[in-house]
Amino acid sequence: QDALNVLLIIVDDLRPSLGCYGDKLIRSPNIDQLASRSLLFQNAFAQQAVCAPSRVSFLTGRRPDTTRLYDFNSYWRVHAGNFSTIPQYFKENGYVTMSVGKVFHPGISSNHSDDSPYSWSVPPYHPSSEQYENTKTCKGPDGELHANLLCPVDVAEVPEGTLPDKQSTEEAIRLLEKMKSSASPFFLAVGYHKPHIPFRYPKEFQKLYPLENITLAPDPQVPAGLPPVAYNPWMDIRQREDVQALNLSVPYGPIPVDFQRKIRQSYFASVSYLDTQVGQLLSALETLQLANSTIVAFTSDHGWALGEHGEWAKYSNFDVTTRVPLMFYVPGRTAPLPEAGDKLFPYINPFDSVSALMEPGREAVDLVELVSLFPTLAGLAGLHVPPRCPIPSFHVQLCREGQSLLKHFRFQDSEEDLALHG
Amino acid sequence: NPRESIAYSQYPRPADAPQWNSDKPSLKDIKVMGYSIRTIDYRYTVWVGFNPHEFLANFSDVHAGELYFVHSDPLQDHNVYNDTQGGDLPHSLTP
Repeated sequence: QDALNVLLIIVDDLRPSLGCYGDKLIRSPNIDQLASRSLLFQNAFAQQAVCAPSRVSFLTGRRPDTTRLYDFNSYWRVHAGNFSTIPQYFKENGYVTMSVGKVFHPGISSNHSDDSPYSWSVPPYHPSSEQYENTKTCKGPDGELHANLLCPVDVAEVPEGTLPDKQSTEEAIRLLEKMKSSASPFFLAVGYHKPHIPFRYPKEFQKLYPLENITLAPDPQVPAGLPPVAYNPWMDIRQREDVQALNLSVPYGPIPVDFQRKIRQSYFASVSYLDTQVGQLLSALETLQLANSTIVAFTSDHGWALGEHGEWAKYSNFDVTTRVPLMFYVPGRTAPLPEAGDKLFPYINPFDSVSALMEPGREAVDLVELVSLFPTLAGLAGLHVPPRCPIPSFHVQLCREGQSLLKHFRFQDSEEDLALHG
Repeated sequence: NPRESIAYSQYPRPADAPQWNSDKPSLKDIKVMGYSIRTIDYRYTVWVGFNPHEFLANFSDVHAGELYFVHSDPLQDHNVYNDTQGGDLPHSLTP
């Protein structure tokens, strides 16, 4: 049987604020639709709630205490051990592996190369408009341009007239078109930047979340019994001009409640914008007749606190910062292949108020970890699952510290899954 | 059995009190590591001394702890770690 392709979608700083995770406020119809065709893990957790350590951990299948990356300043192959990565393993098994957008964290932690050439068959793609993300492109109330946290933009007015995730979607679709006629299976990783700060998104998405509908976090105070060492003082958002102007006290703030609601509004708007990008990508996958031969994995590197416990951003051990969305669509296994003329992933416009409520797909409630992504994707694609790591495993190039999640793909109602069991 | 599933997380800190680099301490500045065990029922975290040169966590040097029970405190606002100190914390909860 032909090898299954893999499309891995990694969303930066996305907490499970999604319709498919029960959040009734959020308009995420395309991700909800993917979930309805997938096995969705309700309780998936990152091993460290910050970008580079989390990404290196799940892409190598090792825990941070093994990668020894707790910050952004070392490359595991030099600093800890020559650990194979998920894309490298697929590449060594005959796949064409490609990276679009933010998959590895850029910089030292991926050797300033997204771990090329080890992980990727072709040079990784980074959207050119990413360079403007943190520049003064946000129109303030004064009509001037600022480098703000809250940055709804008129896309026609920003440099290059586009945004990084739009460019990433276009490039990913271009690569899918190329791979359609390839004899080799592909492993395509697409890393979306939003909803990572700054919340820079097409301003029309703000209309989905009228401020009067936006509440504060259910528990916006710093808990009395929280040890000071556990508290994250959200220093990154304080650097943004609009937050600086609030003259907040360090470390506990608080942020004025109207601005808290604006932050939440912009995070949600960014999620809906991101949802449209995922929707266009999945619709193109189906249009190119690749949906029946491609596993789709969807996750994020960690969550984000939206005022809970008086905190913002990630940088802590709370569930709101470590819990992540995690779902796998496996053609013919998590959803039957569509009848002729039916579609699995038709694009759904989040502005269409009538988008039907999505039937939930299959769900698992067991607690699982992002470090399980490596063995699980290998197993689903029919590759040998790497062996469990010895302790310590610095000297071992290929092994995994996470459990394989394949046992969750055995569904009672389908005897064919016994094959997977075998 | 979902009860048997466990998820581990961790987070580094440069000091016991919040400071300018608490969110993203460089390796050399990490003095404390918070290790979390999560199950369907609880999240248990100990913040322990950490040696960044040896990459060694010292579980005898506990700076602080957190314990939240999912059923009674899903938002993790009521830390009961100190209430359970003095030895009656079930041994199975200690790492």
